[in-house]
Order: sequence, then structure tokens, then C-alpha cells
Amino acid sequence: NLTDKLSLVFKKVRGHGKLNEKNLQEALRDVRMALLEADVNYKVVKEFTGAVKARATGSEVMESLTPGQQFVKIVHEELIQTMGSKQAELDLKGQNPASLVLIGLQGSGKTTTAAKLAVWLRNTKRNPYLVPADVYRPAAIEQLTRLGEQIQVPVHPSRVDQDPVDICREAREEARAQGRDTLIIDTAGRLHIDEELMDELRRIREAIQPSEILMIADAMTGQDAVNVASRFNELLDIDGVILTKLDGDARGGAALSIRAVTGKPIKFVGVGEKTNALEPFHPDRMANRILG
Amino acid sequence: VFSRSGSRGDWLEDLEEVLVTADLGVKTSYDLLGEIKKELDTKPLGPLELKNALRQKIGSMLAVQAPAFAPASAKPFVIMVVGVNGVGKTTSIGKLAARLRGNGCKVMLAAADTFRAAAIEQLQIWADRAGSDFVKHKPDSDPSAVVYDALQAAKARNTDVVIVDTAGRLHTKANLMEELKKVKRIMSRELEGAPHEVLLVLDATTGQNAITQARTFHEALGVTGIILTKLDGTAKGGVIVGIANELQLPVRFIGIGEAPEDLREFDVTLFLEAIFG
Ligand SMILES: Nc1nc2c(ncn2[C@@H]2O[C@H](COP(=O)(O)OP(=O)(O)OP(=O)(O)O)[C@@H](O)[C@H]2O)c(=O)[nH]1
Ligand SMILES: Nc1nc2c(ncn2[C@@H]2O[C@H](COP(=O)(O)OP(=O)(O)OP(=O)(O)O)[C@@H](O)[C@H]2O)c(=O)[nH]1
Ligand SMILES: [Mg+2]
Ligand SMILES: [Mg+2]
Repeated sequence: NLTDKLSLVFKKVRGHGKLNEKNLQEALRDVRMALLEADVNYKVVKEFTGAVKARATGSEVMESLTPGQQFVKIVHEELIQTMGSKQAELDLKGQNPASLVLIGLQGSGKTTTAAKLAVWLRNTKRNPYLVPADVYRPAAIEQLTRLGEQIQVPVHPSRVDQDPVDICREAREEARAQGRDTLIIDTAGRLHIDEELMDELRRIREAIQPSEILMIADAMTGQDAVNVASRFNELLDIDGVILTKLDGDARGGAALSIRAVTGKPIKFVGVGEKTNALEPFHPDRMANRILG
Repeated sequence: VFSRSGSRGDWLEDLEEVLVTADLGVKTSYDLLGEIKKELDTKPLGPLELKNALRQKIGSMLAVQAPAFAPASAKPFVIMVVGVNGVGKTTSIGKLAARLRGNGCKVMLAAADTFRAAAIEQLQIWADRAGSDFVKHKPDSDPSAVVYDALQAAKARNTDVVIVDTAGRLHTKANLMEELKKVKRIMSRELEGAPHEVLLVLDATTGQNAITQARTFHEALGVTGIILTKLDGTAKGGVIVGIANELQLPVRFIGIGEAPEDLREFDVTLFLEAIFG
């Protein structure tokens, strides 16, 4: 893994004490390779290694008696710095009911995550109401309805012949009437380049002024993560990200890419198919995972 | 990217960016560029020639020697569809059913995803759309039992093609991979030669993890082909180059949308066009 590779590079340094240009280049190359293999975006890697190099050519590393350790420390710090160093929370104040809108590419895990969030919120003493707003995918409404039954959270009776914007408005009325304090709205998967469907999201936002718009992204996403995330963020100004399927063995470099291009925090991670498989995001754990 | 007159170092760096951002991965990209560099040492190639040499190399990597997809070669011809969560298995089965029906085949869909919420309902809708027979059990029942029933029914009803939908599962979950092996065993026990095709569905937006997925599913089941979905997005799906090179797995079809007709046979030229512009 990277720490091993870097310790090999710096082993050669110990004999001569200080770092020279050659072993710095080698170390930077190892960092670059590790990040690219982890699916961090090409341009994001360039900027990241540039930032590491700038710090590593300063006295912090060059004058250090343990330049290797200093270098590794810098890489870790820079990574955690980019990932967001503190835990991000859901901001549900100021609206009753509050609402979360889940958006993202097809198959990223929105419907499942909606159910997970309902369980999470109920455990924080909130009263969630699930809203199926996907009228396109076969049996999407059934899927969320089934999940709601499994976790005993009420699900809005959406119909496929409805407009998703109307569904959201009606659901908000229904939530108020039932005394539910948080709407969790599950939208259809869509491509960031589908103008009509991206406009649908804009109309949903306009209609219900959500507390949070959360982009759901698959942890195994490759280089395309930057295109997708920047487009969704550009058009909707997302509040945060939930990274799913982290129970697999994908390194998850998409996390760094998404954070780097949107500046928005990753708030939760999905770690399984069950409705209890949702955890808060830990930037340090993610940094270690990406570095391999 | 190649219109300026840069140094050969610049061209190679530009090509590296093209390959890596297309998800070919560092290893495959570096190997390919290494070969190109060797050619540069023997003859002076300009940027356009470099690009074409690279295109040719990738094209030949993708030209895997594998038996053709031949649903008429057995009756019933059994296709098992597998892959990790959310990649497009169920939707691809619906599209494939529509295509085969268009070719005059009598198709049956087996709902062997007995785990995920409304998975059976989702496949039912696709079966109705494509006019396919449909075999299902209750949710949470044994997927092997569904497959057993489907094969008995297929033999009895003179079915041409059976397509088996399985639950998405991460390749890292050993017990779930075992379940899949069991489903395959039941098939071969009930019908000689089944499954005739094991199609691994890969999402074009996936990065290097796709290679691990392919290796693991191939090792467990003997994958015979790939369906690469969601190529209608901006992802290039370059992971299939490394997969073709290492595992010799052919891409049977690509998914380019969510409608029944959004399935195409894999076309190497168009694939390379999307990467190199
Ligand atoms: N292993 C694992 N599977 C997950 C996780 N989150 C979701 N899934 C699975 O991923 C698949 C897709 O999840 P969905 O919730 O249907 O995804 P979606 O984004 O709603 O899909 P569309 O509505 O079609 O865009 C399902 O098989 C889920 O069980 C996770 O954190 N880990
Ligand atoms: N844009 C696009 N979307 C696709 C394509 N193929 C599938 N999808 C969408 O991807 C999402 C997931 O598709 P499914 O067929 O449910 O995927 P799956 O692999 O069966 O998922 P699980 O059974 O939950 O593991 C759905 O919203 C599909 O419409 C494609 O080629 N292009
Ligand atoms: Mg969904
Ligand atoms: Mg499915």
C-alpha cells in the first residue's frame, strides 16, 4: 500500500539524512499513482500533488530529520483537509415539516438510502414521512412503500400518473396534517446531462424549498464523478453528499473528487443493503481507505 | 488536445490524461503508452499518428477471441445475469427480452432476486412489456427454487430462451457469491449445459473496482460476457479494456438508456470514437 511504498522511498533517504529532489519526485509519483488507482479524478490528483509538493519543498520536510514521516504526515493532512475535517450534520431547522430531497444517477442507492434516513431520523426522535417521487422506474413507488412497511414509517401514496412536483406539494400537506416533521423525498435516477429531468429537480426545489438537497453517489464511481457532481451542484446547489456501497472494496476516490469539485460535505455513508446500514462520514477513515 | 505543436512529452501526457479519464486505469494506460513510446524510438510519429497507433492497440485488446452469443444453439437457451447492486441487471434483462422477442424467440424471465424490495414487481413489468413468460415465487424464498421451477416450466412450454435475474450483490460478500454458485449448480443439474451464458453487468460509471468485480464473478461462475450499461451518460467505460486484456471477456451488449430499445451490440469503433473524439 502507499504507506509501505513511501517508506521504501524514504528508506533510501535515511542514509543521507535530508531529502533530495529525486526522492521527492519519486514519493510524489507514488502518491499520484495511489490516488489514480483509487479512482480520484486526474485533475484533482494533479492539484492535490501540487499542494503536497508545495508543502514538501518547504523547510517542514526538507530540513526535517525524518523527512519520510513528515511527507506522509503532509499527505494525510492535505487529504483530510480536502475531505472536510469536521463531521457535517443535517440542518433541519426553520421549516415544518423539514424536507430532504435525495438526488443522483440511476442505481446509486437513493431509494434504499431514503429508508435508511427515515430510520436514522426516527432514532433522533424525529417523525419522518417517506415520499416516493419516482414515477418512471418500474415499481419504484412499490419499492419505497415496501421498505416503509419493513421499517414502519409511513409512505405517501404517490401514483405513477402524477407529476413529481405535485407529489411533493401534496406530501408536504399530508405530512403537516399528520404531524410528521420531516419529509424524505426519493426522486428518480437521472443523468446530469438530461436537461428535462434536471429541470424537474429545479421545479421540485422551487415548490418545496427543501432543508437539504442530498446527492447520493456510488463509492465505486470512477473518473466521471467530477462531471456528475459538478453538474448536479451547479444546477441545484446541493447541501451534501451521501456515499453508498462502502461495504464493498472500492477505494472510494470519488469521495475526494466530489468534495474537491463541489466543496460540499459528505454527510453519511451507506455500508450495506439493510435499512440500518447508514453511518456518519468519517474523513480520516475515508482518507486512509483512499490512500490504500 | 492535439491541435497544438507541443513536444512529444506533451503529447504523451495528453494521451495519458485521455486514457486515465476514460477509466482505463493507470496500469493499462501506462502499459499502452509504454508500447507507444517504444514505437516512437524507432520512427518519428506525430500526434495524430500516436493517437491512431494507440487506438489500434486498444481495438486489438478489445477484439477478444470468444464464442459468439448464440441463443439458437440450445433450447431452452439459459442466460444467467449477475453483477453488483444497481448496475442495471433487471433493466438489461427487460431490454434483452424485448430484443429476443423481436427476433421471434419465446422468452421466459425467472425472478430469482427474491431479496430486494419490489424486485419481482419490477421484473414483472418488464416481462409484461416484452410479452415474456414469467416465473416467480414469494419474496424471501430460495432463488434456486425459482430457477428450478423456471427450467421445468421452460422445458414443458417449449421456451426458446430463459433469462434469470439475480439479486445485486457485492463481490466481497462470500456467502452471497456462494448463493450464486448454488443457483448455477441447480441450473446445470436441471438442464445439461445450463447456464449457456453468464452475463456480468457492469456500470460504465464504475472505476477500477469493475476489474475486481469481473475477476471475482468470473472466478466464481465462469462469466461468458459483459453488458456495459449507462453509456448514455458521460462515462466512457474504459475499464473493459483491462478486463478484456486480463480475462478475455467479450462485451456482448451496451445499455444506452432506460427504454426497452436502449440495448445495442457492442461496437468497438464507436467505443473508441467516444474516447478519442
Ligand atoms: N451493498 C450495498 N448495497 C446498497 C447500498 N445502498 C443501496 N444498495 C443497493 O443498491 C441497489 C440500488 O439501490 P436503489 O435504492 O434502488 O438505487 P436508486 O438510486 O434508488 O436507483 P434508481 O431509482 O433506479 O436510480 C439496491 O440493490 C440496493 O439494495 C449500500 O450502501 N451497500
Ligand atoms: N441511463 C441509463 N440508465 C440505466 C441503464 N440501464 C439501467 N439503468 C437504470 O439504472 C437503474 C438501476 O437499474 P436496475 O435494472 O434496477 O439495476 P439492477 O442491477 O437490477 O439493481 P439491483 O437489482 O438493485 O442490484 C434504473 O433506474 C435503470 O433504469 C442504461 O443503460 N442507461
Ligand atoms: Mg430509486
Ligand atoms: Mg435488479
